[in-house]
Amino acid sequence: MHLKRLEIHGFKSFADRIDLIFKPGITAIVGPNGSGKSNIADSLRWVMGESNLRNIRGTKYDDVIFSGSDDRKPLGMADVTLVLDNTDQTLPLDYAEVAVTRRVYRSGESEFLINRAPVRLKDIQELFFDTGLGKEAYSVISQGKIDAILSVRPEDRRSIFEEAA
Amino acid sequence: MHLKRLEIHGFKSFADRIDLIFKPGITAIVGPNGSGKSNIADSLRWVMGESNLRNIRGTKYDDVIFSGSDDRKPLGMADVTLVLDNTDQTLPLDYAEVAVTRRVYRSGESEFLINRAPVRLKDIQELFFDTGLGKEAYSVISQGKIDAILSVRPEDRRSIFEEAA
Amino acid sequence: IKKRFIVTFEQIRKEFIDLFEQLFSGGKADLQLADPDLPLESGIEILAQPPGKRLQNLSLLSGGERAMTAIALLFAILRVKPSPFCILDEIDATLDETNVQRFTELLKIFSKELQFIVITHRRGTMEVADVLYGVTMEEKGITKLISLELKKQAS
Amino acid sequence: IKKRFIVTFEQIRKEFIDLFEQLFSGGKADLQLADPDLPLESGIEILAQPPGKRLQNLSLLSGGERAMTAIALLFAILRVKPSPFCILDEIDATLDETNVQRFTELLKIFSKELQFIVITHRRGTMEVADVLYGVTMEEKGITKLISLELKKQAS
Ligand SMILES: Nc1ncnc2c1ncn2[C@@H]1O[C@H](COP(=O)(O)OP(=O)(O)OP(=O)(O)O)[C@@H](O)[C@H]1O
Ligand SMILES: Nc1ncnc2c1ncn2[C@@H]1O[C@H](COP(=O)(O)OP(=O)(O)OP(=O)(O)O)[C@@H](O)[C@H]1O
Ligand SMILES: [Mg+2]
Ligand SMILES: [Mg+2]
Repeated sequence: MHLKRLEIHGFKSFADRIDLIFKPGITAIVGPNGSGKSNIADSLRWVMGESNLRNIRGTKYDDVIFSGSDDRKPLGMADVTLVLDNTDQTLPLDYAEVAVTRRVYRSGESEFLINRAPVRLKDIQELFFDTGLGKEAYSVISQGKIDAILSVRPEDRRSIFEEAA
Repeated sequence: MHLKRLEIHGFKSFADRIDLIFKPGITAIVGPNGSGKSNIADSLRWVMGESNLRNIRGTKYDDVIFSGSDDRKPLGMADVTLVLDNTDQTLPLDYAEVAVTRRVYRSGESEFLINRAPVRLKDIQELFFDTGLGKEAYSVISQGKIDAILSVRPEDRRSIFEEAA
Repeated sequence: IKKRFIVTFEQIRKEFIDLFEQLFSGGKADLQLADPDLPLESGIEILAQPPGKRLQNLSLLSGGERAMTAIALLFAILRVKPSPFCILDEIDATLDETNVQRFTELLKIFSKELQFIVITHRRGTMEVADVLYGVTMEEKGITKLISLELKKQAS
Repeated sequence: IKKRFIVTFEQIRKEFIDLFEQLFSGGKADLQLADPDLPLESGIEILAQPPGKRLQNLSLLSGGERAMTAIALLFAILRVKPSPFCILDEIDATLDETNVQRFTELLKIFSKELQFIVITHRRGTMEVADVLYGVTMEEKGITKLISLELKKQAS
């Protein structure tokens, strides 16, 4: 299973839609301070069902919606779609390709889709959890957080190991 | 008032004595990972009277004494001397040059000297505190800690401002 | 449950010891149960000893040494419980040039089995990328994406 | 006491606003008392708005933007309550090349009034040093110091 495509529109600094194509192997993302690199990592966490806003540096739910700039008005919705190659059936779904979409509106309403079928946030979270990308999983290491793997208390560290077991 | 010289012997990785000469302006210290750069910053904090071992990454008092290497035995004492130019009398002492020395032995005994006269740790701390180099002062920013200036809670931040007042 | 935890723990421990030695070109490390008689409740201690140095508390390691130790642990977990993909945001920030090289060698090996998305400022890491994206903000506040050509030399 | 705190707070605030604009080549920032009616008990809020962007919670700023904001605050405090010397350990680690340049310009100006000892891996920061020391560990575990010649161009 691997990532194929990430489509981001209205999420944080992505006022204009961007599309990232991923291949197997190593994809590097570079650019100046504040240009949006970590926002791409945040959008990945968010579309995979992140429910703790602090893990994507937010405090209110609408922090993830483009809030405007000098020349642009705020947008009314954030929309992220992640497309995965599932030919090895790692995800427990009968599709060779799986598209997961998460949307949130300024009103507070949210939408969740798996291959265009409406689902709940919970369904998205369980989908990824079953592939080993759960809460404590090491699939996303945020900026400044690599050292935290060591500073975690021995007891907390244990829960990470238990999850791996 | 400015730093003139720092003599380090037996402190952390300084099994062989080193002497740093400081001039006014900018002194840069460079080198590979783990070579001893932050240890120099630690030795400065320590000789200025740092009493919280965690601020110099230690847990026991003898963490600051050279603990040996593949080819060398541990040493029995850590010794740091800081020499300051005091011609503008910033330090409340009647000397143009002030030398502050701090030693600790494996036995746990400590020695503190100001211009070779034995003093208490408290005297060294007060000497620097009066020049605005006190507890919360911004005279030493440790590795990885620049961001902490922002994450400090608004109430804690206030105590830093109060100190400056 | 207890058996499965101990099996997994031992696997991660073995990989961690091996990966630490690779990343540090020597030295030794270990993972230990704080209380071996109570494996299901005990905390897990990390021991790390860079080459030529004595074993001391993890807190005394340098910034770069801590990052390399954390990378060894992260990759040990990835080897035992593989994730299909892994997103790394500037984990090479505190590494010197030599350590960036060692890190990227490991990254290349692991990238045969799992997909990596790495955010980086470091040339050494960019050089092992198969795909390179540039992120800019020509229009202030708006992120724009550019696909960058990699001048890949024959490897 | 109250008067002195308010005076100092206002001075730091003024310098912070000015230094932020210098470091970001624009934008605006502020320091505010969370509760202006209780100056002696109120917490202090930091507001930072990089050029072209909208004012949002500090947490949403990027790693490099947070470091630049922290540097503006640090230097504001140094200007109001000068310390004779200041030791900075890799505070430029998360800055891109442009921001390293802006940081070093500020460092040069402040270094006329106070002495800086900076630990760094960044070329831009090394280039503004008056004295450069190299630290090595040829013999493992033992730090050795070398004085490095600076190839200073005429400035
Ligand atoms: N809801 C939002 N609307 C508009 N802009 C936002 C929103 N949330 C965050 N941003 C902006 O995104 C920028 C941060 O982007 P990001 O953290 O991705 O930068 P980065 O490329 O990782 O930079 P660095 O190299 O410094 O880590 C900030 O300037 C922030 O103001
Ligand atoms: N008491 C001690 N005896 C011997 N070595 C010690 C002692 N305390 C710390 N060290 C060693 O000093 C090294 C750390 O040095 P330091 O933190 O100064 O590195 P650094 O040059 O700042 O590296 P980086 O660039 O990674 O931050 C560690 O390898 C540690 O083992
Ligand atoms: Mg970032
Ligand atoms: Mg260091």
